[in-house]
Amino acid sequence: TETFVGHQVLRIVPTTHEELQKVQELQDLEDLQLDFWLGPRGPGHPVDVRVPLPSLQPLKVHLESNGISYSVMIKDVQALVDREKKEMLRTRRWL
Amino acid sequence: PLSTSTFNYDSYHNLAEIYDFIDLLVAENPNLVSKLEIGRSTEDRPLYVLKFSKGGTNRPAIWIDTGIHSREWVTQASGVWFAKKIVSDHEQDEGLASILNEMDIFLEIVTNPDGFAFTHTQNRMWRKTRSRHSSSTCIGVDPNRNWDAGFGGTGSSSNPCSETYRGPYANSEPEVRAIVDFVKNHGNIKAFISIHSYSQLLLYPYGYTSTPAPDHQELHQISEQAAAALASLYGTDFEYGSIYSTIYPASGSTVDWTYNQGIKYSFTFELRDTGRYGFLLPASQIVPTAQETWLALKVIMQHARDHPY
Repeated sequence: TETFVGHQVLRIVPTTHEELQKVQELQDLEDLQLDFWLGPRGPGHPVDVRVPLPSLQPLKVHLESNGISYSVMIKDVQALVDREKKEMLRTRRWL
Repeated sequence: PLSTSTFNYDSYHNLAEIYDFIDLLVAENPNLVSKLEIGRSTEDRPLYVLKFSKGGTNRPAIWIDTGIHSREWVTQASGVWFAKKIVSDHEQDEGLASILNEMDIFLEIVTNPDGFAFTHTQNRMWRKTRSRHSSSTCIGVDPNRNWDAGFGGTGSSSNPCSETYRGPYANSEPEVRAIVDFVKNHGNIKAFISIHSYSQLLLYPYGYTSTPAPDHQELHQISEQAAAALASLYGTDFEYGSIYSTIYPASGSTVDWTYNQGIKYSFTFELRDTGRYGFLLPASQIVPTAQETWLALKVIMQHARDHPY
């Protein structure tokens, strides 16, 4: 089973067409194994990306060096998945 | 659960549990609900559609599907809730009763069962189907880029490893093909609503071109009313507009194909939330999400009923 330990979901908000272009380019970088939950729409629109642990640092550095703002939407994806599983198990046991 | 009354609607369920729910609902309401198998998935799972009908032959119909992207769990869960809502309200709710007096409703709750099963057993974040078409090691096609409407154009990928891989040709996915065949054979579907998550949007064609759909103005007005109805319950704010202008260009999408088939009232929803939890929406939000979405669905269904074409 795929685990998401250390994965985070970042919200990137490109504010200019140049920043948008930089974010769009990330989609082609297969090595980073980014999972775009919300793809690039346009300047000012958020882009949500699930980032595996090994890619976190390089991505954050890349964004910061290009002056693109981002925030952490989900700090620990696996924690949410675990919580979801636990709730489902609890419901099944109750039934 | 022994009946759909004791089924837990505010919890996520796996494929077997949802298919059991479908059987229970049909058994409890044989005069209103039937189960159709419209095809089989790549991994040979049945593709079930619930038909809600008060009789008649080939009545005008409304189609609703949930879960074509497997990781969007709140959509399959909402589909279960919609099914129960229809049987609960079909007599006491005047609006719904009048819809069902004239039209049938088809509801496919798990449109991508292979992907959905995979999200429960292997990878919670799986989005695509589970087919293999090329020599690539990557599996799956985006079933919302696989329809024959601007197929292969902008906003879809030819890379089998991409999350928006369009597939080798239009309708390559049995899950898509089954709906295409069903819609064509039926020939009298008047509204088609495909439900996704997340980002709180109500969208209409087109996605593959910036050219406005011929019915753009009417679709926009319906969207405005539907979004207002949705917001009336919990204040949830939905943006609305064409796929192309509201999200981004996306070719080969479901509702572009249905619209081009002549189904004027073709819409896509993107349900809660706006990113706090994304695809991992807490189960406590399933019922509120379904409740508010139902109000918007009713606006669209009533409009389709009142504006025959």
